[in-house]
Amino acid sequence: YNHFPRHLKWPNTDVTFRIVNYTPDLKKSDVDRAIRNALNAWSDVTPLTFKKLYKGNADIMISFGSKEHGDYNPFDGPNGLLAHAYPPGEGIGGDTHFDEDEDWTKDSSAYNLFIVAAHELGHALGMSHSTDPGALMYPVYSYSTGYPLAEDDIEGIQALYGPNPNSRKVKPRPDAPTKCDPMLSFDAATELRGETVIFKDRFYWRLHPQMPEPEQTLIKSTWPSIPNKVDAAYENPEKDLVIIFSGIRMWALNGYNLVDGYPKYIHKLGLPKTIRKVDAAVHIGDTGKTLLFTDEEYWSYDEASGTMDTGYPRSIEDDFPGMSDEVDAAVYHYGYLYFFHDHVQYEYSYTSKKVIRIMRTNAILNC
Amino acid sequence: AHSSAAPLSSEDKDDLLLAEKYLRRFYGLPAGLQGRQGQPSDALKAKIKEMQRFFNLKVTGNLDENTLELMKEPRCGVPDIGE
Repeated sequence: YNHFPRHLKWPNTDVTFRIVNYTPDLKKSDVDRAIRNALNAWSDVTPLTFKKLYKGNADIMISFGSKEHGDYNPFDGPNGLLAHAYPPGEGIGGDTHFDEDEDWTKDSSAYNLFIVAAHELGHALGMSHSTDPGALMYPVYSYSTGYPLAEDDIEGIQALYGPNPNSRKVKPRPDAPTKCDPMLSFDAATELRGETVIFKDRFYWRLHPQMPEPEQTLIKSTWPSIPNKVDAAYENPEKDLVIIFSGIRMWALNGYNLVDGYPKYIHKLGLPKTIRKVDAAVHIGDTGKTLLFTDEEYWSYDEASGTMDTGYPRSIEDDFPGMSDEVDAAVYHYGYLYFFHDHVQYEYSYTSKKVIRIMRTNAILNC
Repeated sequence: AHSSAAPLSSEDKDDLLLAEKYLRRFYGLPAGLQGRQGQPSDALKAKIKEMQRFFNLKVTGNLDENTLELMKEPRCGVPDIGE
């Protein structure tokens, strides 16, 4: 986390705020609720209290405006800059402005006002931007549900104001996974147009042969319509599609776009209704089959006919000697199947039909 | 990297303008022309590195794809460093 220079903060913990005007995108009550909930996220973990004023000057004046809106710090139309706020202080200090040219929502369909307000009010209390992609105070917008502050944010605000005297415990938003954590495990992995994409918690890493450093990004930043938790994923290169599994539903992505008609239920593939989750999926280009792993078994789906092959499910252990565990994620490269389970990666040779190498899971992330 | 011989394509020029605008707003890049026409100045390269460091990108000083992609993401209007 970071503070502003000189660690600017409010001299006392009873702070006032006023909502000067409202966006037409939402009901007034929705705006009131989003702002109140955003302030509560910060008061939950500090001694700060927020009193709402309806006229006159408050510490934090909240307003919606577009382009040049009176502070010589113009907005830029839709997207790009969403909002800004000023650090604690007299006059414009603490004031928080939202770009009216954005589409403000209370869900993930556009820019969620609660999320952006929680971030901006962090600035109004003295927080600057964090370099932790899992933190609320990270500069780039990302949608998420639940309590918005990560451990990083809580440490930062408590360094300014101390903890909540009632010590009401909140469950911080999980921080971003660190790629060289020796115990790192994967949620899912897939190829995507020549790159390898690895999913973990709310994030994914993009691996490209020419890019030595895997790039970590929030799932929602790239694909807002898919859930924050991915169970399995595979690419069908013939159709230029990536199928994402989460729970009993699956999404089809064409690059960055969700294919019409999705999400669908996984049982459309021919899996029995007793299957409630796919652990891993991988497409074998040489055979045109997609293997779907569930607990200790796996299924073979024929992409060309769009049907499940007969004689399945079969035991993973029987058909992949050396693979004694369930599978978290799987990818296929040049005749080798890579199975990931917990912090271990198994390299299985299709030709010699056995596991020929065992590595750490995050070896694929250059750790 | 842009080769000094060939003139910049309009797309490269757009990228350079986008980067200058972004780094001016969020990283305190001084206003005014940056170096010779279309060539990133040392000051601009230094600010690109500062931004790449902040976002844990590979620090190259060049406007590579990841860096430009991040500059186009919707974000907060408060600078990432300093006042």
